[in-house]
Amino acid sequence: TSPLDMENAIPREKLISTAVKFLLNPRVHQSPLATRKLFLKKKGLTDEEIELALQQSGTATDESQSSGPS
Amino acid sequence: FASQEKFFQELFDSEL
Repeated sequence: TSPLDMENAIPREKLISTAVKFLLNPRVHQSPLATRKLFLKKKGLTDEEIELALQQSGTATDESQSSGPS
Repeated sequence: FASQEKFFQELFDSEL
């Protein structure tokens, strides 16, 4: 594995597990679902992988919507 | 927010 190919050499599993840890961060969790999805997409994940990461992290819901104005 | 995006980037990169 050449160091120059590092970005292409990241296995999909690693990418997804990283995305899961990323999604579990409270600050990330607070952000809208669309923002999280868009960011992961920019990071090279496919829609399928993003959905997978969301399911694995248990953060597939939009938390920011749950606490409405009282 | 740009700062949020930067935080996301750093967090993601630190996990890799």
